[in-house]
Amino acid sequence: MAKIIAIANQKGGVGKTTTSINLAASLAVHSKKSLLVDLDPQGNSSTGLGIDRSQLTSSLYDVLAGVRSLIDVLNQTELNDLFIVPSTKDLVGAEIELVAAERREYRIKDALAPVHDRYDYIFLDCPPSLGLLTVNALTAADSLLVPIQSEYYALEGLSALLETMNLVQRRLNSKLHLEGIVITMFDSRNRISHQVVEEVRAHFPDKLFRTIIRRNVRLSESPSYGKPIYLYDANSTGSQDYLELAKELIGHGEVN
Amino acid sequence: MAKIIAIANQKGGVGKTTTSINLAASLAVHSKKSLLVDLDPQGNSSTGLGIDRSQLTSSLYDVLAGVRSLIDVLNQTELNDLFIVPSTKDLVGAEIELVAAERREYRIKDALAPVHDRYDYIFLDCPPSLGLLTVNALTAADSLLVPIQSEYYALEGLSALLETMNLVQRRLNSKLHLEGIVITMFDSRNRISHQVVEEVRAHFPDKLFRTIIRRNVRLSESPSYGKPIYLYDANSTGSQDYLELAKELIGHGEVN
Ligand SMILES: Nc1ncnc2c1ncn2[C@@H]1O[C@H](COP(=O)(O)OP(=O)(O)OP(=O)(O)O)[C@@H](O)[C@H]1O
Ligand SMILES: Nc1ncnc2c1ncn2[C@@H]1O[C@H](COP(=O)(O)OP(=O)(O)OP(=O)(O)O)[C@@H](O)[C@H]1O
Ligand SMILES: [Mg+2]
Ligand SMILES: [Mg+2]
Repeated sequence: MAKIIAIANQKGGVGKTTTSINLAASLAVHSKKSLLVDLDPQGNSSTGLGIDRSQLTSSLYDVLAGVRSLIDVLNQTELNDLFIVPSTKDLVGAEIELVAAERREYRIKDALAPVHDRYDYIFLDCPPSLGLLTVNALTAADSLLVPIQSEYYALEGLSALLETMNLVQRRLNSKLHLEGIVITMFDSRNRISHQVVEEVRAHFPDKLFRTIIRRNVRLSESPSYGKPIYLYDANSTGSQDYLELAKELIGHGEVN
Repeated sequence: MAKIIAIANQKGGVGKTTTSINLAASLAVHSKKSLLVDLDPQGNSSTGLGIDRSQLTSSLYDVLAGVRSLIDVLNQTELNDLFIVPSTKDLVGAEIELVAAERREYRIKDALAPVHDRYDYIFLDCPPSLGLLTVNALTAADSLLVPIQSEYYALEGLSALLETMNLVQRRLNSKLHLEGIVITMFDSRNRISHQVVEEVRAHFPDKLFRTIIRRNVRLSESPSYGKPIYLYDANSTGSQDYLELAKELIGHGEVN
């Protein structure tokens, strides 16, 4: 049975996609079979893993619309144990079209059911909003992983996100819990980076991942080659940090 | 008559709020009376200008719900010529509540009508999505200003944004046009920064602002003091860049 993790934060540009791609890829490197579902109409996870979105004949939108099964739209990546369900621009329409649809919050959960036991981990990369696509991800997920950028605005939206998680947990998905908070783009020379870590540690002492993702230019270069950091530059701090985070996440599973 | 400019890009974390605050503040420094409307439920523009959102008794949500006029919720900032309409968390509900409402796309335009002639510039800081709040901003605006981060994913969402602009221009607001594209977080040591500038210049030669906003840690520190960069550190490159951008924008008005 796969562990399904939603990677969400309505604050934009905090490293949701970078974490989705590189955590899923690092788990694949540790021989954990992983699937990444791109729930963002911008399709950054798809592009970042080398998918040419203009060549796609089907995508997540078709699955949500009920015309294709998830198995039909799966794509292999350069890593044997990593697969992706890509998204295209038409996913923007899904938020509006789903409003009046049957089981609108359960579309992702229902779509994942047939493939659930083929993977060790399934990651859901969310768009920067608390709309229906993110609610779908939280309804399907076992847990929520929250990337937080080490910048001043980082904590602003956190309480709204956790409120949404609690709402989904009460009404749609009783098993949902907070997997943890991971600090991204940490720059030790920058005072604010240290302040944010201390603030998060004070508010959520047992939910902050030990591994901190440092700011590393190689992480922002790797998507332009369509490769996760491990394949682009395995010696970079970005690659090391995400391998560490993957190990820490595997460790979470063992204690449960 | 105010020039109303929507600052939008559904890609997250590209500098929409930083540009909204500091461009509006820089225009106020040039004695242009400016108003900033915070359309993002996260309320980063409000916090970044020193508003304590927990103390607010009314906000943009009440205006969109028709229970208050915009004049009731205006707040003065530390700069004489800069005012803000703050937002609170309940704005998240507006996207859903407005779906079935009368004149749902015109709520911001209607709300601004009584104050239109009191300002030289009105800026609309948008959330990272192409939902109803952003469509409201585009319907109310004379033009669209697009901040683009100098990172790989920058150009991914641009075509979808311009398509939405064209759609709004055809159906809801015939005067809407592209004011320009401004490059943010430029780092001259970083190869990708140069590549993005060249790419944008190739695609939109006459729409790229000459002024480029450089990456500057002081810009990410100033919101924690609730001050625009000009009041936090007027000698910083961040402050200089936004003053330049303001001058360039004023120049746009003169040629029209
Ligand atoms: N640790 C890091 N070091 C350097 N750059 C990073 C790091 N993490 C992410 N980035 C860069 O920062 C930008 C934002 O990251 P990313 O796109 O992953 O955020 P996001 O939360 O998915 O954004 P959105 O809200 O638009 O979905 C990207 O250009 C990415 O390459
Ligand atoms: N030129 C710059 N130099 C350094 N940091 C910057 C610069 N511009 C913005 N930042 C920082 O980058 C982060 C993202 O910027 P900002 O919040 O303005 O983006 P946004 O597009 O409004 O995000 P969202 O999509 O969540 O609304 C913030 O922490 C901000 O302080
Ligand atoms: Mg993303
Ligand atoms: Mg913003």
